[in-house]
Amino acid sequence: MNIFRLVGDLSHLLAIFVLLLKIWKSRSCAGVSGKSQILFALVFITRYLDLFTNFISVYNSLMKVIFIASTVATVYLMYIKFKATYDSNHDTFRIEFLVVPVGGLAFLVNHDFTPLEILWTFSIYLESVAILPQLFMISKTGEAETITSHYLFALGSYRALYLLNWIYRYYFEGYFDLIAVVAGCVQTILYCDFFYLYITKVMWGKKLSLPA
Amino acid sequence: DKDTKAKDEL
Repeated sequence: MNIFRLVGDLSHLLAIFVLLLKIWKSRSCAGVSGKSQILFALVFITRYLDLFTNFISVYNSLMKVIFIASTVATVYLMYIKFKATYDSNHDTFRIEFLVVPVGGLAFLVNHDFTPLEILWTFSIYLESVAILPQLFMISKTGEAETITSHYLFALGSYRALYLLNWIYRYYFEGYFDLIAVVAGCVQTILYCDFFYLYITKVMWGKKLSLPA
Repeated sequence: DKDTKAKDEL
């Protein structure tokens, strides 16, 4: 474990709970893409199947349980409890256009052709594009609530910190996983224009609005 | 190439 990965995991945890609290407190999921949340739930479920078979540490197992539980809870709040506030008119990204190609790629490009490894690879590839429905929804509505932009900033930062973690681990532990690094780069690049807007606008107390 | 490292990252 290194500081980049620890701060990255905490940033990820923060993002998930900022969103969960926003929905719970405001009793509304306006401006939030339910499709992205479904994809994130799929990412965690397919990635943490080894939760009971491969014990790494208490921290690792605890975080896996928290990530799965909190993301499933978010999907529940969005599609069941506060369904009336779900903005389905703007959350129209066709996620099958993500899941199918990512599923195919996981079969073709992976470290080992075993079910667990292919599912892990699928999860890594899917996570890199899972935010697209959310970014697409913001581009359609033209703006995002400030709390939603904080959520996105923390979520985008987590994988950027993981890139630093992989640089650290490469030099100090000789650890390198090309699939995770490439997908992590794609994932972080997708946030670049959002990061620019966040830093130039939200940091100065303005609302995040995309140029019309 | 099968890498034997356990998946220790989240």
